Amino acid sequence: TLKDNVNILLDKASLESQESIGFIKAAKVLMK
Amino acid sequence: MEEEVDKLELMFQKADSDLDYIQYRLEYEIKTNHPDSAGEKNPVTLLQELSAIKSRFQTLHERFKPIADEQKETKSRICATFNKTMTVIQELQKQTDLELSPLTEEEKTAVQQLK
Amino acid sequence: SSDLDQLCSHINEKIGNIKKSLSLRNCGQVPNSKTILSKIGDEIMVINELLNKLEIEIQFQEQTTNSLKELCASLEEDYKDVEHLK
Repeated sequence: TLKDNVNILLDKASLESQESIGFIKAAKVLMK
Repeated sequence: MEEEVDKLELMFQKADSDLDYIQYRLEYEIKTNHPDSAGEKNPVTLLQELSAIKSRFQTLHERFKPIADEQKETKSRICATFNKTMTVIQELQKQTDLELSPLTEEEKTAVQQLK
Repeated sequence: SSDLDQLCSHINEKIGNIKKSLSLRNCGQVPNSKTILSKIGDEIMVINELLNKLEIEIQFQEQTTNSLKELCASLEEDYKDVEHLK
């Protein structure tokens, strides 16, 4: 249903965000 | 031929406006039979809101996809540049016999994270 | 023919909408129609809230993409420096 699709995309977006935040933090550690 | 095309065009225009009029009359009748009341919307309003949220979801979905692709591409570029930089640093290290301090735990975790 | 296809889908879409309205015309006679309509209304509000959250998440994603690009640019500068050093 539309609600399911919205939830799926919302979960995917927040997962991607968390991954990217972790990635940026790790990169900054190595760049120090 | 041209006359036929004009006639056909007029017929389509009339059909279009007839369909609009039918839609209008139906919605008017439904709104009259089901006036909005406190907390309850009439079916026509709900139908319009439903199509609005469908198109809003479609727009957001189309906006999300290129962002995710671009992030993936940028991340792989970062990893590739890291690798290149580390390779050159190791070559410099050999040439200068300079011992660099080993990676700290935090840095090792970060390397894993990047991989 | 693409114009005709467009015209055809345009007319079909309008006919589809009229069919939907026709099916709603007698919804007053459906038992519990008020309850059903109010449930649909509630569901639409919930989905709107989810879409608001999704929009905020996508805006955050756009900012994160910019941070990643800045990071990438600075890293490539570092690489040039090391190459220069070598």
